[in-house]
Amino acid sequence: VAESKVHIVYLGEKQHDDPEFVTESHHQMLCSLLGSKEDAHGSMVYSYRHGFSGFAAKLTKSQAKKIANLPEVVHVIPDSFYKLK
Amino acid sequence: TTRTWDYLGLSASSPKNLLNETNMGEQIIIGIIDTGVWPESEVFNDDGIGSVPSHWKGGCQSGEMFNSSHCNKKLIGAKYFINGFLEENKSFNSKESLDFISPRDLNGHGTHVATIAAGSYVQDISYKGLAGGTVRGGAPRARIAMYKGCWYLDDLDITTCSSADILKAMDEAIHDGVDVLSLSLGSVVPQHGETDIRDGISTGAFHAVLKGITVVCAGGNSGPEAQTVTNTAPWIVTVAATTLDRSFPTPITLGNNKVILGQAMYTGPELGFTSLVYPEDPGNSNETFSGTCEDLSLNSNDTMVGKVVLCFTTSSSSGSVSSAAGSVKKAGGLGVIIARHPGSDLEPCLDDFPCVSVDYELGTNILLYIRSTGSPVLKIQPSTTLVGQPVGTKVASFSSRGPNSIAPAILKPDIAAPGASILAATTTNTTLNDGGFIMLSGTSMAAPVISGVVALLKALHPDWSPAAIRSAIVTTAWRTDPFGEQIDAEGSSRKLADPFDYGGGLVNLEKAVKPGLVYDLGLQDYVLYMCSVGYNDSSISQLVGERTTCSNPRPSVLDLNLPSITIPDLKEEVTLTRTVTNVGPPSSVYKVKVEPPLGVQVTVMPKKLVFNSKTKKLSYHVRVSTRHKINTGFYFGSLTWSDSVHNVIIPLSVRTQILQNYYDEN
Repeated sequence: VAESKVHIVYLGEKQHDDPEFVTESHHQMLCSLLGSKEDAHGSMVYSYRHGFSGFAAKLTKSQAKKIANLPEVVHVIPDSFYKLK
Repeated sequence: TTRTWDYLGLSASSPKNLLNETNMGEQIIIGIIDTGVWPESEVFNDDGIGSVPSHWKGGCQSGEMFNSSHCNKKLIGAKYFINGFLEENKSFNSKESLDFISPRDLNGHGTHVATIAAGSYVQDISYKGLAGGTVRGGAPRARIAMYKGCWYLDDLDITTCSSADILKAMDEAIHDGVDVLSLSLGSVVPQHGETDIRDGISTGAFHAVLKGITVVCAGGNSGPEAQTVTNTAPWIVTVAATTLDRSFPTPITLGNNKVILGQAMYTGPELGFTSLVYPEDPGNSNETFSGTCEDLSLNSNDTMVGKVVLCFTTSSSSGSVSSAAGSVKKAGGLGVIIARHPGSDLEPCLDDFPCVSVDYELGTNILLYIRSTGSPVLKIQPSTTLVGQPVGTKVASFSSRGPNSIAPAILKPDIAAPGASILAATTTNTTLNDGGFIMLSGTSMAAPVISGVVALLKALHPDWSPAAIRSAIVTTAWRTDPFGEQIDAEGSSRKLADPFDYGGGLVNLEKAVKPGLVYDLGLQDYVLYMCSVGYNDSSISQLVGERTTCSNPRPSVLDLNLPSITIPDLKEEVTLTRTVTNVGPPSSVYKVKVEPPLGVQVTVMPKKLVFNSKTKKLSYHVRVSTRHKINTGFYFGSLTWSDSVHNVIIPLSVRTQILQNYYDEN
């Protein structure tokens, strides 16, 4: 089974003011990619819904590539780590 | 911080008292994304602080050893974000980890940074007698909202921050209504190749800035090498670290009565005259000897037992000091003298073991003394605190330097602030803490100085954009120390500081509150930047949430309205545009003054800008050409608009590249 890692799916400026609506749209995007609501919920790590739109989810490389091709996606980046300065 | 604010001319007693004019930032909320907070520290007392600002929409999240009663009118918010970290670190055991699964700070870094930005006054604090004074933040009454996104990974003994967690913290902070976001975090170089927006912090910062939140980030500690600065997005305020005018001279007296002043934070008893050794083969021994600090453990115990050891190292990190001290202590030695390049990151050694740093010159003096006598001895006295001249200001050697490796035409760092040996609060469990206070060094400590200053500026000018605030601190910064002496940039070797070391210079709040003119940036300017660095129309439209088409041909990044001009590849003559907004008296007349970089011709049109109640914003053009016939390095100058009251100075940095995209070794 291909290993899934946390990826950040960045969608740019929010298209809606209601955070719940924004999060629901993220779940729908994941659901159509993964095939079921359960998988979508299991994969979702964060929904970014106040300052901008996007979400963090556990995705395999091929899933990340697939979702990156959607027109509403600005980019998909694998989770990275920062250090204290 | 017992010296920071007096040094920057921001003490409560300073004549033009900005602290009272701004009510010490009482209505401003500073969001800090870090390792959490130690709420019991006195720096979070809320004595005399009014009710929580009405625009606050955040909360105080309970968790392990932290509950909502730990928040107050100073520490008004505390949340934690760990999902990304947990997904990426399956070995992490929440139950066993030393870290608290809550906003509580294990590391102490977040508590230290929060103190510097907005800590309340705490009198008579020192580090075991050193650096005594009043600890406080830049905006002592501003509110603090801590977003814990960095976690301790026990099995690797590291503290790390997942970008998914940091991004969530930024998203929450934007929702909660913070006015300033302070991040003393950064990635390592080289950064994301394509563009900076792919970096989590840059992404979150972009949207925060569009919502009027100033985002201040540490520039990184990978100096003094060039092209190491991080957090380089043009919408972020990127901070370099300088030293204060304070040091900790530690007298070393040799057996020939010569006294050498090294640097240390040695607060133990005087070490009377003791045998001194530099481990080297006397010529008739088959033992192993090494005088290199990192290799002292190769020496036999007999070589070091009961003695003070001199060693040399090429490393400028404090790690080499502590490892040398460990080796000598283990062998039964009584102290260590480390000859090294200045590291600007002094630390005490464990258990008050005497470890004193000197430079190579003084180290060699000591070595020649050792070789000149049969039984060399020395005495080490406790460290003292020396404040003011002749202690000069330097850009700290660790402070990351420009040019910006992603977009060299965007000057980074933007500004500098004191970040070496800063005394502030920590947790009461942190190694080496003294009563919950500790001295730390890093651009982590410099960034919150700027965050505190930004809070005061926002209190005075709530309608200024983040770009206007950045412009105000850059164009009014000291390019000398506050007493008129030049600022050197530590490195091997020391040189006069230039814009790639400290951006516009050392932050000067007293001037920044009345900058005269500002170089502002709005959404269209950021769109210009993205078009110029190659984003496609659809991405930009998504990013900004409205249909956007880049002009054809695409705009030049040189025209981004920054308070600096940086031309990394000058060949033919270029003409660029800048626009200034008058924030001073409506009827103002400014004249231009140019200090051109070596061998570069700079012509400004027009030479005079006349503002009035109807004309608040004016543009000017700058024509730049080179007389050099070779590929040069960067040469520096400045461009000043002056109305004889305000001097609006922007740095000019120009590199001639007759042969473009070319690298050579000579």
